[in-house]
Amino acid sequence: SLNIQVLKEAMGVAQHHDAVSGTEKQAVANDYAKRLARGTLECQKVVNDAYKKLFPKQKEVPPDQMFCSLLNISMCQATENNKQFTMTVYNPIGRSVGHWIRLPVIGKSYVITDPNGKSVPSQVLPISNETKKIPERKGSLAENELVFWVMVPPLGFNTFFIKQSSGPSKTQKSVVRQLD
Amino acid sequence: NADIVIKNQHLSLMFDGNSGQLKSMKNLNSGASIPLQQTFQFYIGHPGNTTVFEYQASGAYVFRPLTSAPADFQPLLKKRTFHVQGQLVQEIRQWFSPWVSQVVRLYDQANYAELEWTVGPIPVSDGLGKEVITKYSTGLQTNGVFYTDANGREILKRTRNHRDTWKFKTSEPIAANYYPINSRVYIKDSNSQFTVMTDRSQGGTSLQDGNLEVMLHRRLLYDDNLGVGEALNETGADGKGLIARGKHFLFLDTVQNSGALHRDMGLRLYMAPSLSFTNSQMKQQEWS
Repeated sequence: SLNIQVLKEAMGVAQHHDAVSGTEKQAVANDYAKRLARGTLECQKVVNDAYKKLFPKQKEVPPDQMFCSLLNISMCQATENNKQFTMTVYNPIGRSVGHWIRLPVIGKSYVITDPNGKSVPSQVLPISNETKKIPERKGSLAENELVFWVMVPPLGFNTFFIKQSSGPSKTQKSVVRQLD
Repeated sequence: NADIVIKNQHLSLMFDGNSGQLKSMKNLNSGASIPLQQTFQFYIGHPGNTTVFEYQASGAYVFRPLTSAPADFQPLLKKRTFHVQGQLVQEIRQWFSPWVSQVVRLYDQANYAELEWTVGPIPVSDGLGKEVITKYSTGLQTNGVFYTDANGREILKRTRNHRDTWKFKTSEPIAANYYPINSRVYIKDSNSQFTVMTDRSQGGTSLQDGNLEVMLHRRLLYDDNLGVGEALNETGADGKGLIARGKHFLFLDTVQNSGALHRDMGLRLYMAPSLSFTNSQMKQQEWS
């Protein structure tokens, strides 16, 4: 609860109307952002600890969870720098939901296995030039986005196993056509 | 140059083969269909003026466009529109200006169209602050009425140039009709409803019947003198100004069906699943 307190206090500070409406000075906006980011990091530690308790025991020490907050600009070190990785999806709603996943990757073909051992179909799309030009993406290696659909149980989570593949897989390559 | 159609089990979107821009939207289940154009435009932010009582610039507290109509972007000499096809997702990648682009996405089985807009950095070397909007023109007969939400709960009816509690009179015909859009805005006629869900709180209005405009990004050069003490002009990571990126989710259906659509989507959007990753080499068999 100490960890969560950091985010709670950051949210408390951000109740000020200028945080909600964006009428604060730039320096204050930066400070709000820093407090919220720090609080988010602390909560991610709690999530990480929780998963370690919930995941099956592993021979070696279970690896830490990695979180990606820049997926909206197609940047995620965990999926770009690893040829094999697991992805855990948590659903906070009280009914099962489906969700489209878009992960920045460097390869063109991946084998995705759901918790029941079934292979998940996916599609790769090239990352657009507009996205590549965003300055906050400096250092990203991703050339493609891996898109697939996942189902997650109510107030629960599922873990998916994703591995780059050079052989046959259920990844469909997109057909890109310039119109003009 | 033939028109391009992307469709799935529920929706069909048509794009002009020359301009690559949206042309119509159709719900394949209920048959609801509308002409749908989408443009990006910008208002020039008012710099303020010298008379003491009217020194009101457009800024963090106040939206005050200099002109009564938004400006269009320079026509692009060279367009770059791409059509990305696949079984799970189809995209039309559009380019409106060197600093405005958008991807229209239609996922397999989705009952909405996802529009991912990217705006910025807004150039201000001409000394003019700019407030960028996107405008959806649907042809629906709305009689000046549109609807916005309050925190995703109460839906409020808005009527152009009107206030319930006082005799409407204003010197700002644009700003006076702007309202907060916390998560959704929609227009409807007797049959169909066109709903736009946003991924963040934005401002918007309906200045012509059948139209909806939503403000996406602002960059202004003057303090509006109401307390911040500085212009709304964040320079961002590389000092050139901020690039804003976000999403709109478009629904088209009968009026009867639309409520359930956007309420369900609201839950799925604003309580979306969270992702985390590990570099574990464990196989699924071991895991299970």
